[in-house]
Amino acid sequence: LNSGQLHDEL
Amino acid sequence: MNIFRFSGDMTHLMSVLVLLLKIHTIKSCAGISLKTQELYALVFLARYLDIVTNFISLYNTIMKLIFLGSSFMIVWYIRRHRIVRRSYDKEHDTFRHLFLVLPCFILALLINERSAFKEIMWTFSLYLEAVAILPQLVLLQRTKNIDNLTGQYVFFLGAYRALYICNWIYRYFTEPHYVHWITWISGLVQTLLYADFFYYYFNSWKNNVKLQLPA
Repeated sequence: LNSGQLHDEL
Repeated sequence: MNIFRFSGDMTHLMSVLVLLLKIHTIKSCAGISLKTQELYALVFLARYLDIVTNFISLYNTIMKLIFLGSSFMIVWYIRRHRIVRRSYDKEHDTFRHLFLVLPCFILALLINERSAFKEIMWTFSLYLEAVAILPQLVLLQRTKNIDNLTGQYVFFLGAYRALYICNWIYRYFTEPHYVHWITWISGLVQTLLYADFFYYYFNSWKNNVKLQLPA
């Protein structure tokens, strides 16, 4: 799981 | 970024602007739940812990700053502003923070994607955001005359959630390995909480009568 992808929403 | 995500962010922004407009120009917070606003401030504080360490885009950073700043500004207005605080409906806004914060925190400790501090706080913010609107919905139910701006505020918040679900569906089909059960389920729960409100909102709009929720 890419954590950057997980946190790119607000 | 897809159109659903962007529209969702914009309706979220609109909801905050509508609320600030009401408070700043009419100098009134009648019908607004301080409890919900304090919970949102906590939601953003817990979620944006990575604001300085994890740069995604200028757009993300600016939006995070807006949501953080505006949520604390709204809380300050209701609690501290000489005129605004007089219109706060303290008698009806009786929801206890802890009933929502504690279960969300325990759930975040138990169910998370990774048990690192920031990750747990981020998960906690998702769970808390899902239920943070409850004190506001309870207050609306107790308020006989819901003014237009308060109604629009809740409407925009609900629209933001609905658009985020469209965004997840879109991303699921367009991005590989885009599966986030925790985000999706808490987001779905949050959106469902608005279903009842939406029903009465559209009815009052269709029949051109003042919005009122049944007790």
